Amino acid sequence: MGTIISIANQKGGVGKTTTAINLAASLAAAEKTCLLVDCDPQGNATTGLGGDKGEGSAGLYDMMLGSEPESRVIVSTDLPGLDLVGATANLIGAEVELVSMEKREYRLRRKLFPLKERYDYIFLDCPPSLGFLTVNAMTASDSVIIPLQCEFYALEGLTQLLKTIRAVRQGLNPSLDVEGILLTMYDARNNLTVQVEDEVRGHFKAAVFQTIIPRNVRLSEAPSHGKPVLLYDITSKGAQSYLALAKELVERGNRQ
Amino acid sequence: MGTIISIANQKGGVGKTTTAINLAASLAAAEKTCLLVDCDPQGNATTGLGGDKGEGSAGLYDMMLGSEPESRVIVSTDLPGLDLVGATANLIGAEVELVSMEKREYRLRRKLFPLKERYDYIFLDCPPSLGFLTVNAMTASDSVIIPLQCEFYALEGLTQLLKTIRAVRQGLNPSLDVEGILLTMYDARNNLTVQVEDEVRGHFKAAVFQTIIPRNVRLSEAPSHGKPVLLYDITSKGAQSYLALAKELVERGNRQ
Ligand SMILES: Nc1ncnc2c1ncn2[C@@H]1O[C@H](COP(=O)(O)OP(=O)(O)OP(=O)(O)O)[C@@H](O)[C@H]1O
Ligand SMILES: Nc1ncnc2c1ncn2[C@@H]1O[C@H](COP(=O)(O)OP(=O)(O)OP(=O)(O)O)[C@@H](O)[C@H]1O
Ligand SMILES: [Mg+2]
Ligand SMILES: [Mg+2]
Repeated sequence: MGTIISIANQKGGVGKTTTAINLAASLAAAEKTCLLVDCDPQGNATTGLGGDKGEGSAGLYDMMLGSEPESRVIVSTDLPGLDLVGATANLIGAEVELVSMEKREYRLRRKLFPLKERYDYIFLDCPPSLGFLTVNAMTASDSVIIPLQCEFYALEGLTQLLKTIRAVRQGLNPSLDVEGILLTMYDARNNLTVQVEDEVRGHFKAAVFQTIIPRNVRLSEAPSHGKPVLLYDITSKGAQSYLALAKELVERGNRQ
Repeated sequence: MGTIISIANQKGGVGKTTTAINLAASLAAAEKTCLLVDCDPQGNATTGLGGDKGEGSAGLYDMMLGSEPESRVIVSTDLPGLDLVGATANLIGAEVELVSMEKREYRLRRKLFPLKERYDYIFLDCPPSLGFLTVNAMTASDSVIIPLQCEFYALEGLTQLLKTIRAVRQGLNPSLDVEGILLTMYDARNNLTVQVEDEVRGHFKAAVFQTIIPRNVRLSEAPSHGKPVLLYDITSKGAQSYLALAKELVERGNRQ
């Protein structure tokens, strides 16, 4: 039985999409079967994996409204073992269209639950907000990975995010856990980075992944080639750090 | 008669808040009267200017629902000539609470229009989404400044943003213009940065500000002191670039 994990943080630009793509790809390279679901109407995870957001393509919107067969919604990627449910532009409208539906927060959960049989990991890349799509993703998930940029504003938003996770746990999904906080865009030469790390590790202790993702230009170049960084430049620090994260995640899972 | 300018881009973490705070502060230092309105429930602009988001404070939520007198909603900052309307946590709920109100997209416009008599510039810091608060801000504005991080995903989102601006112009605010595209977090040593600049200047020509905002650690340190960068370290490249941007904005205004 696979695990469903949301990659969420309402603070913008903290590395949610970069983490979703490269963690899923690293696990696929380690012979796990993975599905990446792009829950952000921006569709960055879709483009970053070479997926199609065009008129004729089907994606999460179709999955949630049930308008297309699964075989059209789930597509393969350049990496064996990694499939994708992309985001299409109409995803922006899903919230309004589902507003009258009963139990609309459970929509994604109902659609993804059967897929836990086929995938070891299902990752949900969330938009930078705590609205309908993020709540749907958290309601469908076993746990949440919180990418945290080592900056002042990113730290400020953590309290609000943890409140939302607690609210989803109490109201919609009692088994939702925090998988871990992941320090991203880490620059050891920068005082602010080290201060944020000290504060976060001091406060959240073992909930913070040991693996740190360094600032690495290869990570921001790979998406323009529609590839995860391990297919773009596996020797880079960026690729190596996500491979290490994948290993840490698997080991955590084995211990439980 | 002052000008109302939205700082908007649905891509997260591109420098919207940093631009709103430091451009407004730079104009205030140049003897213009400025008001910064924090339209993002995250409240980063509020904290970055030393404002209070606590239980007892009033802010944009109260302004939009008309539940507090203006004297409690508009507060002064450390910088003479720069006032703030902060974001409080209840701002998240404004969309739902205003859903039954007539012409709810015009709410902010009606509240801000009279303030154009008292301020030379009113800046609206938008959240990373194209939802209700951003549409309200654009409907209230004369123009939009688009901060653009020199990265692949940020470029991808530009088309969607320009579509939304056109839609607001056609349906809600016929005089809405693009003030300019501002290149942010610019790192001249990075190929991707230069490629993005070439593409954007090639395509958008004079709509792109001459002033470029470099990546500069002082810009990310200043918010933790609740100060704009010109009060934190005026000699820094970050502070100097926003002073140059203020000058370019004023000169553009004079030419029209
Ligand atoms: N470790 C890193 N080193 C260098 N660049 C990075 C790193 N992680 C992400 N980036 C780049 O920083 C930008 C923001 O990252 P990303 O888009 O993954 O964040 P996000 O949280 O998904 O953003 P949004 O809030 O818009 O969804 C992107 O251009 C990405 O390529
Ligand atoms: N030119 C710059 N150089 C270095 N750091 C910067 C620069 N501009 C912004 N930052 C930092 O990068 C992060 C993102 O910037 P900011 O929060 O202003 O973006 P935003 O677009 O407002 O994000 P959001 O989408 O969450 O509202 C912040 O931590 C900020 O301090
Ligand atoms: Mg993203
Ligand atoms: Mg912001």
